[in-house]
This record gives sequence, C-alpha cells and structure tokens, in this order.
Amino acid sequence: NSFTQVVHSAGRRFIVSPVPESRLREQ
Amino acid sequence: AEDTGVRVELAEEDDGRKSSIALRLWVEDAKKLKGKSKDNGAIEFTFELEKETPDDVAQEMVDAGFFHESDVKIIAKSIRDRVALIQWRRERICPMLH
Repeated sequence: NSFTQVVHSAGRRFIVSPVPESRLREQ
Repeated sequence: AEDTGVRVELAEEDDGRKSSIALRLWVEDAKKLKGKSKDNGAIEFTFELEKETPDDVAQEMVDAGFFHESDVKIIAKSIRDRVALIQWRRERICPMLH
C-alpha cells in the first residue's frame, strides 16, 4: 500500500509499514 | 521472554525448513527505549538463521536510522528471544529435520 516504505541498509531490505491498531498495546 | 517494549513476530508462517525467516518488529512501549525512536511503524526484514546474529541486524537498524545507538542491545535482545523461540519450536515440532 502507499504507506509502505522500503529502506536499504548494508545490503538488507527493511520494509516499513504501519502497525495495525489491533497490534498496538493499549496505553 | 522479557518484556523489552519491542515486539518481534514472524511475518510469515514458519514451515520449519527455510534457512531465512521473515520477521516483523515494532515498538510497543517507547518508554523502554533509551533513545528516541522515529515513529517507524512495523519493520519487516529477513533473518538468516544460520548465518546472521541478532546483534548484526540490530546494528543495521541503528545504521539505517530506525533506532538510537543506545538501544542496539534491547533491539538485539528482542530479536534474539524471538529467534530462540522459533528454533526451539523447530527442534520440538520437526526434530527429524534437525
């Protein structure tokens, strides 16, 4: 989706996407 | 596993055979980190079980700007705990493969 970001570092690929609300711990 | 404030989970189902596994890491409790982390969301990456160490990946996340240098150990520990659990499960569930 459009919120996904790909970051390359030291040959590794990190895919960054939003954490679904349901997975966030309640504060 | 100890609550590090950083959650690491499998990003795909583990078939017990692959040497690399996809993991997803996110911050559940930013107060447990020493440095300020960017609001990263969930970071998905692959981890080579035989070749890599959690410390290497944690350092790469710091180098990529996701976390502050002072949190490299807590990130590494979070990954290490999850990887240990995955390996324990593999040995228990698929002992013939090991």
